[in-house]
Amino acid sequence: VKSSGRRKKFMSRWLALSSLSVVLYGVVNKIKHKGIQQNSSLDPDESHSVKPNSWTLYAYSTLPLKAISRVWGQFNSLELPVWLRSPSYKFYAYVFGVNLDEVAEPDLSNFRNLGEFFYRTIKPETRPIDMDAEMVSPCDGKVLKFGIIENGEIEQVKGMTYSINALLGQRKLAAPVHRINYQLDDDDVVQRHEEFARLNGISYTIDDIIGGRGENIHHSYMNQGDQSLKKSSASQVYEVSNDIAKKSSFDKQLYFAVIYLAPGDYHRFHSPSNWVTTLRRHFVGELFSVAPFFQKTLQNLFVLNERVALLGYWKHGFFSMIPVGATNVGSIKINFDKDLVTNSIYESDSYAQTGFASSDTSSCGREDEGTPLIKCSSSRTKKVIKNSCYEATYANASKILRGQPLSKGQEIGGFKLG
Amino acid sequence: STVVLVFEAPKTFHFTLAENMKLKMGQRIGEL
Repeated sequence: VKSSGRRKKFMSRWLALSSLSVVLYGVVNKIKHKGIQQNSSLDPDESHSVKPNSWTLYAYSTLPLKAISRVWGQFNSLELPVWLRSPSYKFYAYVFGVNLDEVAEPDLSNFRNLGEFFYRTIKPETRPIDMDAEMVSPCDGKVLKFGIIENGEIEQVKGMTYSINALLGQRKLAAPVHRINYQLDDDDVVQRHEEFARLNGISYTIDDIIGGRGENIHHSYMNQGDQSLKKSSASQVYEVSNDIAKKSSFDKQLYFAVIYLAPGDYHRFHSPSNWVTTLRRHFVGELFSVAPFFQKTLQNLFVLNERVALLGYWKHGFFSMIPVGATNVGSIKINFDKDLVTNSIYESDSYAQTGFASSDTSSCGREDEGTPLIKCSSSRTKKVIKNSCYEATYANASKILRGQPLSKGQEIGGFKLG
Repeated sequence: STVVLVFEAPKTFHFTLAENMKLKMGQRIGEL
């Protein structure tokens, strides 16, 4: 009896000590990270600090969430013995409400680990695409918020908003810090893209936009403040115009929709319409859980978390789709962008050749200033800087469309565990 | 995980959604 009492006391002390050290580690990390920001030539971006309305949230924000996410991913990459696979996935399906009849792979033991099962494909006939609709759902999930964007603010939940600039990156569209090197189109691809443009009423390319014909169309929505639109041919930096409130076209609105994917949902996302993505911005943020509870309690959640903003245009103008990561799903995959690596300690090799990055999302790295805020090295030694933004362009994907064309219902990518 | 859509559309566009509505990929979410 005595030894069990002593054991209990030892365990509780050990638990208290270890949780205190984890929180302390997080606080030290935060201070260090602030130091990096102060040293860099950019003012720390306010929207990247957790303004917790309680000490529990502050303690939560000091946890090494990305490290936890990576460990979770490693754990789920461990290959399961064949006899254990099917019962494990059936248990997971039972707990999280997965409909196993929809899974494209009939034999569950072919999924080597939970990570593969989580990233499963489903039978196409179970998700018919409503081709007559103007827009379809990009993924399975639950609608959390939707509506019209007034004054550049998106409502997270009642009474809590975040700015579109913080979500998508703002102001000066830097010349692409990283060019995804496609083979330029050969004839039949050109024809296919011309067909895509014609069918989808895309009668302009980015040059039209830059030329001002579509002044309400392009990235102006990421910009506040009046700057005149000019394209400096030398550096291809576009100072983009237009204040959100004074949108030049009076018959259009900016809309938003937020869809939450639960752990049991099919975790690949598809194109909600026919559009062209010209730019990708990878914001290296935190990996807080995005469960509805945290959406209600953590201010600025969507501009704190790691996310990949795909920007571009559709026949009505500006279009963007932003997969936002979370602790258990730290890896965001984009099928046509092999260079994108999220939830990683090091920058992906591809940035090493061309990389400029900014440790501040207010304006992604700009080649024209020639001030490589973080010059990437040629080997995988560069650590990713938190709250930085790595931008890449898909302009090479198509001479006609100046971006990657995406058809309604086409699979774009998905979320992977860890 | 979460997917956020931000896009420009004519004022006649409207969502065919409701808060907390369950969605399936490919289902109609908006029309003009």
